[in-house]
Amino acid sequence: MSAICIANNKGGVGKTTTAVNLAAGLARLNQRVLVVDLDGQANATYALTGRVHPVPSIYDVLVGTRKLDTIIWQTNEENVWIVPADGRLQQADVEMAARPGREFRLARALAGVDYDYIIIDTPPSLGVLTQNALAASTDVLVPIALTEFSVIGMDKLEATIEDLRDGLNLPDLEILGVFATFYEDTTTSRETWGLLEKKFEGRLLETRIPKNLDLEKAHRANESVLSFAPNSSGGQGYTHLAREVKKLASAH
Amino acid sequence: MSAICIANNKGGVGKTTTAVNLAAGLARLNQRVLVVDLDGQANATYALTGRVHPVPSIYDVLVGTRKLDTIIWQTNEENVWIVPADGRLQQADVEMAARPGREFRLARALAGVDYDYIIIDTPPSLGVLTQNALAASTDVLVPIALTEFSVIGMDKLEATIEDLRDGLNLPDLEILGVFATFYEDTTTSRETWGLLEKKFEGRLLETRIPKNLDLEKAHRANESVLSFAPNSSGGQGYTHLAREVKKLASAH
Ligand SMILES: Nc1ncnc2c1ncn2[C@@H]1O[C@H](COP(=O)(O)OP(=O)(O)OP(=O)(O)O)[C@@H](O)[C@H]1O
Ligand SMILES: Nc1ncnc2c1ncn2[C@@H]1O[C@H](COP(=O)(O)OP(=O)(O)OP(=O)(O)O)[C@@H](O)[C@H]1O
Ligand SMILES: [Mg+2]
Ligand SMILES: [Mg+2]
Repeated sequence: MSAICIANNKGGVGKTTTAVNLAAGLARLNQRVLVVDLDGQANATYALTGRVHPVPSIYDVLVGTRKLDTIIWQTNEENVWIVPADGRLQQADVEMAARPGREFRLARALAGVDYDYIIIDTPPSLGVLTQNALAASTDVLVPIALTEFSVIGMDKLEATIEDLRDGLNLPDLEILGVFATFYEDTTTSRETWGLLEKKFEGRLLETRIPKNLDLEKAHRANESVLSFAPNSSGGQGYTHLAREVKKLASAH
Repeated sequence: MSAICIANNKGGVGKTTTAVNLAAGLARLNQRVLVVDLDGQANATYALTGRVHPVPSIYDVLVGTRKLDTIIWQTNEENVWIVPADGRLQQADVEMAARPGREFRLARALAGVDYDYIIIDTPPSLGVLTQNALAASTDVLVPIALTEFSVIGMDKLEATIEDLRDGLNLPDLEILGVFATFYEDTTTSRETWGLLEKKFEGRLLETRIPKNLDLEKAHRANESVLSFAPNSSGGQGYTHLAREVKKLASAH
């Protein structure tokens, strides 16, 4: 079983869009996939089910005593299940701050769970919730938008992930890869892609997710892009990503 | 003196782009402006100065005992100063969690400071750092990207800002307004704008910031768009926003 954390503290780089569509892509490769929404915005929850801030949610598992298996839902995508989030997670960092073992609540809660893939969507932050995601994962997947802020933030992000891996004692946690999102045929985009190629040689996935409005429209329709517009450039991109991730994840 | 917090827990909606360019716009209206970067990504710091994660920073004021006036810098924009951020802020929520009065550290640190406008850039979160920003502000300005997730998150965001205003006892804190960012001439964008008009009647600013690559390029050049490309649609948008904000802020 692979547990993949989608992480990047930069906002709006496509974490949720990746969590939702990678899950759907893997499901179409005959995998049973559980998405865990760890973000107080609950965007993945909404994108896959149409529900807005449902209670109970993963908050009650992390901060309360609810058992995770009591809040696993079906989604609009076949073979994709979800553990939903809600807005109370926005205060979870502070509420969990004083608890011993606070970074391992999710890992413990997921202990009995049996899926081929667990995909964890995280908030744009490196706080306690993202640390829970990392501590519960076998792999980290990092979407990088082709913008100045996103690229310039990568050194710090990588260093922090490595610090957390050491600090939380997670020697087997690997960066599965980084990959470009919002790719378009402009000079700026192509130049930035070139920078990424140099910087992340060996860890940069082949798949580039293009800027494609169908990805936004699919969220609106509460479907994955593979249901909504499979032949769109966004649909093809995530089909490709699922294949590439499956290959890499089963390799280690 | 107006202290304006740029807030939205959704990532990538244009908070930093607004903090930087609104500050520059107000400076061109003969105002002395201080930008406070409260985000561990330190994007506003980089955009206005080219510096990456400088130490010392606002972190040392909030978590340590440094005096704020010792870290006020000039920026590449005339009449815009900045209090920089650095990556250690990513852990500030947890580190400050146990301190009494943790939400008021910034307000106290800003007590002696004299500018026409203070513009506070916040992380995509509603935790302790954003609470510090709200507690130090006279006004909140909310950029809303014209996307499903951004619009759907608005109810929760508004409710949370009001809860925080009550919880932190900040009766004079006002939502100065909400305004659209990433506006473009597409059906989806225009429909979403229509939704915003209905939902936020009376609080929706006239200014709409269009999708414009010059805004991204200006960050790359470590200049405001008003220096980099004043006549671009992004430049005109932020010139307009500065005028509209100045009018509203001086009215109350
Ligand atoms: N390749 C793409 N092309 C066009 N739009 C996209 C693409 N990827 C994502 N989007 C849209 O961009 C916005 C940001 O994407 P998304 O919410 O997935 O990012 P995120 O990293 O999860 O954001 P946050 O940091 O707030 O959690 C959304 O409105 C989404 O629909
Ligand atoms: N109107 C616009 N047109 C085109 N690009 C824009 C526009 N506004 C912002 N951008 C770009 O979009 C990206 C996100 O903007 P920005 O970083 O200002 O958002 P943010 O809300 O501060 O993000 P975060 O939540 O991560 O702090 C940046 O790369 C920025 O250059
Ligand atoms: Mg997200
Ligand atoms: Mg920002």
